[in-house]
Amino acid sequence: PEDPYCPYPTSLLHIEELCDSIVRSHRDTSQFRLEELQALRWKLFSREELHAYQSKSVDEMWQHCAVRLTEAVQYVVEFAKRIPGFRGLGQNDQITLLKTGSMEVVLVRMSRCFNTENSTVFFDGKFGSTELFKSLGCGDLMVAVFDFAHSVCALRLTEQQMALFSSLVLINPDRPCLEDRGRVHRMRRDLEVCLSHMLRRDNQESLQHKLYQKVSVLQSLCSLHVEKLHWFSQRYPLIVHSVFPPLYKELFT
Amino acid sequence: LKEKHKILHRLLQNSTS
Repeated sequence: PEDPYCPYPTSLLHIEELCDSIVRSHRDTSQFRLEELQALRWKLFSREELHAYQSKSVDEMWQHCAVRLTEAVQYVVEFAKRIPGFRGLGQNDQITLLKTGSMEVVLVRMSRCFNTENSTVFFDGKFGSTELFKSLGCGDLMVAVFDFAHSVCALRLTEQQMALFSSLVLINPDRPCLEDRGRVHRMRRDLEVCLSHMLRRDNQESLQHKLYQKVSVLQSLCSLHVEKLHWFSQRYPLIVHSVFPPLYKELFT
Repeated sequence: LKEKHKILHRLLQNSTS
């Protein structure tokens, strides 16, 4: 039935068009193509290359990772802009949704770059284990991030399912300080209808509950990241201020 | 909020072409 308050009808045709549009947006804003990642999955860092990373100072490695993370976030910003209805939101609400949602989507997308057979992630052009990030001094965070990637990979999401899940992670009406919560909620409801429609089509309705369970893990990973950043910026305030990417500082400090 | 997130705001303003 037509919902008078919903900016657009929730007919099946509309839902399928919305699904296709989100899948296209995901594909068009993916930092790495799946085929590329598959082809490179056995390209591991050599012992010497690993040693080079582990010999970096903590501030060098933090800066390096902040740059890489910021690159990934920018792809997520482009993804958000292409989600139907997102640009119709107020500018403050667009910022609010991305302020926390961008890192969460980066973490979801990271599972595409993860090889569960040897627990390695694609970074700087090759695959490396948590050992690669030793000099960050954030062992617990990296283990938690790798564990999360494992758990998402275990769901064996298709690219289409990942696209929908990413949009749901981003369009979160529970974020604090939203000015038009109702509008975000309506957008979210259509995305939920899209996801259940897609999972029903794929005969994988049990996935919906498992996906929603991931959201709380995502939030704890993001808080742990901010906690680590706080720890680091107390030790190296000048580094964060002077050489960290400005977008990273805007989002996370 | 826009004041504190100038870069993000600018990225959001850029066209999606």
